[in-house]
Amino acid sequence: NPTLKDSPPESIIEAATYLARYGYSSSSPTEDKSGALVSLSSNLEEFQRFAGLKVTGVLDEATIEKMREPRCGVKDKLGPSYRARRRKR
Amino acid sequence: YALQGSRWRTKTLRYKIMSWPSNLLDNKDGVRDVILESFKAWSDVSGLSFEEVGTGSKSNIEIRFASGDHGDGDAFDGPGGTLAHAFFPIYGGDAHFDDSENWKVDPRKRGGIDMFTVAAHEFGHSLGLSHSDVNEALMAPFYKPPSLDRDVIKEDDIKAIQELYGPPAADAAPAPRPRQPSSPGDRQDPDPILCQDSAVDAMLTIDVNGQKRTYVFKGDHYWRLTSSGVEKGYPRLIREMWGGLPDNLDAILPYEEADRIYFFKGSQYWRMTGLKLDPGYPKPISAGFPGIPDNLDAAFKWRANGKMYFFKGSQYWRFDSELETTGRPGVSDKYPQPISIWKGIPNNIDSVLIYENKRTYFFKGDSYYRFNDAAFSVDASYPRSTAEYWFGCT
Repeated sequence: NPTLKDSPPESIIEAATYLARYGYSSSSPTEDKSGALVSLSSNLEEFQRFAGLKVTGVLDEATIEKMREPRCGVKDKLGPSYRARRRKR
Repeated sequence: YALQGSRWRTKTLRYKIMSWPSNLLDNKDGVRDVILESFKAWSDVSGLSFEEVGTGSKSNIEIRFASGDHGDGDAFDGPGGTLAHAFFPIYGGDAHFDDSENWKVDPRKRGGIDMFTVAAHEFGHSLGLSHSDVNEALMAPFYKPPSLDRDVIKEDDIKAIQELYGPPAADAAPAPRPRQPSSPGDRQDPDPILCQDSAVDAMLTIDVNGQKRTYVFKGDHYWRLTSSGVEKGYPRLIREMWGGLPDNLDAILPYEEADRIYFFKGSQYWRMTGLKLDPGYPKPISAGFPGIPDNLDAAFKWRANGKMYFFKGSQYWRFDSELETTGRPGVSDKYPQPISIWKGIPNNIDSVLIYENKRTYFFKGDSYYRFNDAAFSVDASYPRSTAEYWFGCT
């Protein structure tokens, strides 16, 4: 099975930035013993599920393409960090 | 759908536009209209109403076009990527649009980002809605190419907004009567023909010199309506003013994209372009509209999907300008279908009117029915009296 390590590094950085920006992760990706980027992988799955993509946990072309679509800047997942950052006008 | 968790306590919300898109500074009216339409997309399907106020007035929602870091800790990223963001009610409700985008207010224009689609989505956040994982919903986070008919609010969105603010009040948008004629001299006593028998042959709303005009056709006469009844100086004779159209029309179908109007009677139809009758007409309905029957009751182009529908007796037909199977104009073999599919609409209707491109009204005898395009059924508290609401009869 392909792992995230098979993806070009710039794509991984792009995906990690995207996932953090839109509420899927709050930390940097970490590797497990096999070299898979664990937190990114599970966050990717979450994003793929939300976006209606095939859920693989792998940074495939369809996922990268979806991440490059124009979109709304509001986070898809509103975690505690979102609530902490937002202030009333 | 997903709700963020906060909502407005009032159902009448005020908004103001604090700054404008750089590429549309010469078309502020166009921007203003699109913003209004975007709010209206929500007020059409909920108990909310919206009002624009001046920049010096108090408002619930502030709208800004800004680029890069604009002071809220969430900098925009230039063309593409993030297009806009908005704050949920508990955070103030404001909506910010990335001024680096090539905004457009006309969905027919190629390229650019459709302001209506993005604004309607952002205002969903301003009202308390989070992103939906239903792909076709307006509240899905990804930008979709603009819809010409502005039919962006889907069932998922309606359920979400109605959970927060309930459905539209039955009387939220009654038929056009509140505005009075501009001067007392324009007022006319109730029309004796229409008030005695308010059944019509056909009705038509079209744009004439930039103004929306609504006409009623009945027998050999026609009337122009005001917002409170019938305009002074009517009825007039169809044959004198409509350049050769016959009396006793069956149906009228305006096709505004092409500036055309089709008139149907018996087995024939006439075509007008730019309000002038085209030469070579009448033609057989079977020639111009293959698959559509003669002696129609009514016809209209539905704003929900841009398709043409024809009604006769207890059945209806959908006419496609390009059938998937043949690539030619015609009617799919799925039709005719029973009118009962249009929940609440009776058989043997007289006319259908898309009033000011906003709502679909069906007329039969002395009654009319307001059809809710989103719910696909007649609104509660209908039918109502055509004479009273449309012709100003007392």
